[in-house]
Amino acid sequence: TARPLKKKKLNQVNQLPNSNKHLGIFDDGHGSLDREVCRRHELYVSFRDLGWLDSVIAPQGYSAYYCAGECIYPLNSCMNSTNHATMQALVHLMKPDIVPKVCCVPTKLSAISLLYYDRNNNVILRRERNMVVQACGCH
Amino acid sequence: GSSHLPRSPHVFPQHRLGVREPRDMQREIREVLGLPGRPRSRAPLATAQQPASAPLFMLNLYHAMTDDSGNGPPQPHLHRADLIMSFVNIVEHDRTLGYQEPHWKEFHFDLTQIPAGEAVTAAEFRIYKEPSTHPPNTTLHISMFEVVQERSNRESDLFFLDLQTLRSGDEGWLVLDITAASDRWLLNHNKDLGLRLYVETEDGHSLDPGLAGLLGQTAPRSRQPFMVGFFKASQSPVRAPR
Repeated sequence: TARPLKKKKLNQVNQLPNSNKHLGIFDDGHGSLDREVCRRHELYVSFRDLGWLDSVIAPQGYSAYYCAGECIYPLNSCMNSTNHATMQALVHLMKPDIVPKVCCVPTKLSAISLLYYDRNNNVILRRERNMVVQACGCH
Repeated sequence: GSSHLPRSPHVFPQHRLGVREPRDMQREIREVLGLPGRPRSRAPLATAQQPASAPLFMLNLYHAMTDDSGNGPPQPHLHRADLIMSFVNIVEHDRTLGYQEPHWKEFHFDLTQIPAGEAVTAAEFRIYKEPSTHPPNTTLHISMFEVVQERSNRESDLFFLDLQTLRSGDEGWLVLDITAASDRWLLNHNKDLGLRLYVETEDGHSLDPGLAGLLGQTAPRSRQPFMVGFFKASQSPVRAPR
């Protein structure tokens, strides 16, 4: 009697409402077995919140996006989707028959410029090209 | 339309990304984006002492760099640089009135903060000039040299950098090109950069830079002299000699 219940539960999982229409080829991999689907989040990195405004002149903060949820190949918890995608693309090249092609590839990156004081009160303007994730392959 | 791909669940350890405190995630994103670590608190300078000329100039550069419309005033050197550093002078020597000629003004900059591996694409020394009436309405030649070697018993070794000609009544920011000194300062990272400024009249007489209207460290905060370096990350930080 217990077994039929389990089978029913699996079906139930597959029928989860798909909260993100644009899932990648991991469609079922993302949402199987009670796992939270990988979804895109917007995060505003506020230099004010970080208490940096005594040395950061501009900007006040910047918007970045990241994936959060259950990805099938999360290499460790310190990576956001950008690094995750880059690493998986490399592994796919090495083991194409085992590791599927990556879907979380950043599709749009933009530069960020930061103006801040260094320890000697010199003012520094730094431009980081291709640094802020604007969109990734998951979505 | 997704196809079922064979999955090898044990290729990588299964970790949950999970949902974090925004501050943790901000720090994580900052580290991944390569933004500098949490800036250390700056050496306390009373606001009244803090030069404002360099920050104001750099803020204009920041707006020009982030302005995609392209409507702003053109900023030479900006488009090729990834890192722009401004330095305020730490020491200022004057050999002016009361000394025998030639009169000069000397500025020293601490450049130890320049990150390794950066190639200089351009460097400028900026000093504000007020209108001067002695002598009135005459042509002045402003020349800038790098102090290569200071000597206690005789004149220092100097290296010519730039010459600008203007009128004694002119006012505004004077920009002197000091890019030629960059090779040396990158090779001697720990040595201060010394810049010396001379003013001569049309008939070759040396003039006190202060009398010519050139402002030094005692100027109002928004008009104090500073230098700016434009850098680009490169494997060979030293420019090929021309």
